[in-house]
Amino acid sequence: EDHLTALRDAMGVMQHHDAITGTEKQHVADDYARMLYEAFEACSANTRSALNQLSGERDSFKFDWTYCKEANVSACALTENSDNNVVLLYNPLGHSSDDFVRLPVKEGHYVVRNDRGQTVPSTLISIPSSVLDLPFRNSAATHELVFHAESIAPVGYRSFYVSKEEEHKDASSGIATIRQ
Amino acid sequence: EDNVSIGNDLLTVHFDENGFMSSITVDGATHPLKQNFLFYEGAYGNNEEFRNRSSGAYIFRPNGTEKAVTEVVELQVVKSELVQVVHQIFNEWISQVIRVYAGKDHVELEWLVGPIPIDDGTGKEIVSRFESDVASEGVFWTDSNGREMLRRVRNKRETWNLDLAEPISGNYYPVTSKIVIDDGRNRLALLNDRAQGGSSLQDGQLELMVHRRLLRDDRFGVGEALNETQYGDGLVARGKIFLMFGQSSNSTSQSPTQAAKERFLQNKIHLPSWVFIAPANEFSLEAYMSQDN
Repeated sequence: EDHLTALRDAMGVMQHHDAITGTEKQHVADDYARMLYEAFEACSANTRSALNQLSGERDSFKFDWTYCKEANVSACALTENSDNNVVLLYNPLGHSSDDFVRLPVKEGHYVVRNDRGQTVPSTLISIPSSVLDLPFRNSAATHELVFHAESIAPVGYRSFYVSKEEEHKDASSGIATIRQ
Repeated sequence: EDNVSIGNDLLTVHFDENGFMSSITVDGATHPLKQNFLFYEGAYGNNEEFRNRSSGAYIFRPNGTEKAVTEVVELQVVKSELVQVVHQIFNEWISQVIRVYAGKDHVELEWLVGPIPIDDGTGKEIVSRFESDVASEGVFWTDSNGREMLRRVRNKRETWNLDLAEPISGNYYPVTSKIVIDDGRNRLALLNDRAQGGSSLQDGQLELMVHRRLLRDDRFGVGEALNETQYGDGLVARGKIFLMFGQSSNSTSQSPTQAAKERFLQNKIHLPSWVFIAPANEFSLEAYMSQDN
């Protein structure tokens, strides 16, 4: 409850229009960012606890949940550095939905499978040089792995197993054709 | 040498020889649709009189000029069955990725703007502008914090006779989810991922302000210029605009109206799927499939 209250407190402060519009002094903007960050981190304990309860407290599904805070510059330490990942999409809408997932990865050959082990079409798209060259971006990802997550149930989820594998000539996934 | 285009079964986006988006084909009909980034230079006032304020955190007050950031765009085209992509580089500080996903009836434009240069001593406010053949006749619609769309008429107010001293900012409105023009035959909608200012300054035109960096305080209270920095340089911003172009709503049609399609897309933009990623190096695909995951 203390963690949640930290975020409630921060959000209470953020009701002020200054938190959105840029009509605050820079040191106030920095303070807003600090408050949000600390509350966000505090609530990660609640998120971790809730997700581990949902997954049944089994050891193999007990994860140390973290947030990919640099996803907006196509960077994610998890997807870049782990050869195998489970990707789960939760649909918060009240109707069935779908999404094209884009995961920052290193160049390679990847296979995406659904929860029945069937291969899901995927492709690798290079990350634009303008993003790769951002001076503050600290990432080894050079490409985005794109796949289509279809028919995610209303307020439900769908999961995928993404693995980096040896390249096969008849692979279903490859680097998309690039024309300059 | 080829004409560049990307698309799917539902739409095709064409680019001209200079690398700009130039037209869109929907339902077999091709319509001109240009996109470019422009910037306004912020007005520098002395802040001593009400009509002589500088452009700043509280007010958008261009000095009347607008400039295109470039005449030629560098392109890279990536095509696959799932998604077709154009990477555009406008200059050293503006680039964009345009995507068309398989089976989707919208175009995704992911812009990257900054650090906005100020070494020429002028503040700049950057807009993404779209020009179409929609005969909008001065009328456009903007949302009201995601709720009903409000009809806006250029250079006009509902309840008094307007004499606009500032024809650009005076026609700007808040856009938190959608801005639309519609002439009864064709309809152009832009959906954004964050609150922005937007307008339709000419018939057939829509624009959204994506980033700004200003060097003077506007004296409305903040006491600082809107000149944010990070790592010693100006801020870099990245975001998305979703474009939908189609026929105007036809009440006799059995298919969902264009506005209804926009509403579904709007829901997905503002309530996207939550993505959870878990490293799975310690268990196999078989283990993953056998568990009640």
